[in-house]
Formats: sequence, C-alpha cells, structure tokens
Amino acid sequence: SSLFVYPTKIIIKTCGTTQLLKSIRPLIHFANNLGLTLCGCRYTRGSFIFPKAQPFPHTHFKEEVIYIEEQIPNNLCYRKASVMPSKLPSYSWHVFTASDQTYMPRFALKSPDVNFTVEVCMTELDRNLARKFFKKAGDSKTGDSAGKDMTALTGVDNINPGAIICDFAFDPCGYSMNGIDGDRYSTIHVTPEDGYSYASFECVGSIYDDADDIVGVLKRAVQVFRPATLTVSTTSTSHEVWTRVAHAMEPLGLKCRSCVMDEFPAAGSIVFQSFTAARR
Amino acid sequence: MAVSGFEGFEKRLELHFFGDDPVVNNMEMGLRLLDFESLEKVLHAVQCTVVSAVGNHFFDAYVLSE
Repeated sequence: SSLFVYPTKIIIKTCGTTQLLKSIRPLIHFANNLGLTLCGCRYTRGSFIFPKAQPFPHTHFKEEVIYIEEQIPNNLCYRKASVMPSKLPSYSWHVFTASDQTYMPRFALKSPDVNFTVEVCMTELDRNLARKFFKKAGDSKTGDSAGKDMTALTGVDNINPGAIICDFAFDPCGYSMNGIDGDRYSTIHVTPEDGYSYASFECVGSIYDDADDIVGVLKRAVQVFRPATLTVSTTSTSHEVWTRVAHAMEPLGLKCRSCVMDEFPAAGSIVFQSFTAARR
Repeated sequence: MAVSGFEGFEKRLELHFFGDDPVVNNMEMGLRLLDFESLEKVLHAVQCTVVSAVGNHFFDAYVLSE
C-alpha cells in the first residue's frame, strides 16, 4: 500500500479491504487545520475478488459511494459514480468522482491538467518471475534490505532509471515500492502467491511527454511480471493517451479484449482497457 | 478471504484541496506540513502503518504495511 502527500493533493492506495475510505474525514479535518478545503475526490477500484471479506460500510460499490458522499462536504456537488465493464468476467472498473463547482476553473487557472494517471492491474503472473518476490528461506534481511534486492533482481529499477526508489519486501513474500521522479510518482505492489498472483503498477505522465515515454515505461513494467491478464485504467483530459497504452501492450503479446470510456466532471475521461495474453 | 489475507485489487483514493488564503496558496508545503502523528492517526483508521518513506522537493511518498 502507498500514500503520496503533495502540497494540495493526497493519494492513498491500499491492497485488500476498503478501509481506506475511513481516511476521508480525518484528512479533511487535518487539512482544514492548515487552511485547506477539499475541492476534489476520486475513488477507483477493480472488482472484489473476495467480496464477502469486505467489511462494513464498504461491502458493495453502491454502499461505498453512499459512505463517501456522507464524508465529503456539500460543495463537492458535481458527482458521478460509474461501473465500467469489461469483456473479462469479474474485471470491472469502479469509479466515483466529486468536485467543487469552483474546482475546475481554479485548477485550470493555476495549472492546466496536462498530467494523466495510468493504473495497471495484472493477474496470473509468470510463475518464475513471481517467485522472485518471495524472501529466501532463512533470510534474516530487513524488509528494506530484502526490498532493495528484489528491486534489482526483478528489473523494477529499470522501469524508470531516473527515479528514486523506496522499496519494501514483506514476510514471507510480497513487495511494494514507490518511485519518485521530480513531481511524478510511480508505485508497484505485488502479491506473488501462485493461484492468486497479482501485481499493480501506477504512474503519472504528461501529454507533453514524448509518446514513446509512456509506452516504454508500461512495456518495462509489464515485462517484470508477464501477466496472463491485465487491465489498464487511464485518467486523462487527452483522448490520445489510451491509444498509446494499446500500442505498448500489443508487442508484448497482449491482445486488447475490451475498451470502454466514460467522462467524469472535473476528472476528465477514464478509459478502461482489458488485455489477455495471446499465448503463454 | 484468501488464506494469505489477499482480498483483491487495490482501492485508490485521491483528494484535492485548495486554500482561500493567498498565503496558504503560495505555500509550497501545504499538506506536507501535516505532522507524522496526524498521518499516523489517519493510517490507524485505515489499519496501516508506514514501513518506509522517501521525499523530494515536490512530495512525500510512504510505503504502507498491508
């Protein structure tokens, strides 16, 4: 799991349950103490794999949305909840956004939203590659030290060689890392156990970047895991970004099975694509 | 729930803030001024703790347990 704190933005991403929604109210409270007011909220997730394991009050997307709406102030009046489907069973993308009526012009005047966010979810990882995310038997290394080993061994450090990496290996297996490169973050989380292996990769790009940049980053990230199934959610005000994503996946033997787009007030458009390996 | 405790894909929450006070708006740190004790309170509600951290001129990044 990861937490990113910018001067006017907080991102929290947790594996497992939806307990992170309980952070909304205290974050609003502490931000208010600093003279800051909430003006935008975005919540995204894939499908629950174990829906019965999700604790109250977040047992169903409708309930999650109701809960979030109870936590955020009324000034965030532009709200939208959507479940974006895919052709792969049990792979839907759930999105809720809310924004202040003043959010868009304020945000646009201060800094046009040229950045986009790419969230990649990978399942059925290559077994040999996933094995690298297990700590060695009898290894007495700390999580930091073992994490550094995994970063180097798996090639995670090659995804963006310019990034400073903060990594951690869990016991007996599992791995998380955050990369920071200027004002941009990237993050990886891995659950390598066979049968329900999973990895996620998320990064930020700019529509002004060379188109090959995001393609290269995604290729290198996916090659660390070589998943059988992969979904990509791209949040952007530009409609060109998602086509770059498709171009990055196809040479890796991943075939696009579905692609849906939806518009969200103040959050731009979200494109949700699903891919499966053509051959393993 | 899986034996490992793994419950599926991540959940992601992004919150944006603004300040009416020009002093706050010009402040480079903003939310980064939140003390670690406050962050720990937030993370307690989420049932996570910080296991590793790094930061630069622009933002702070924390790897969390769970």
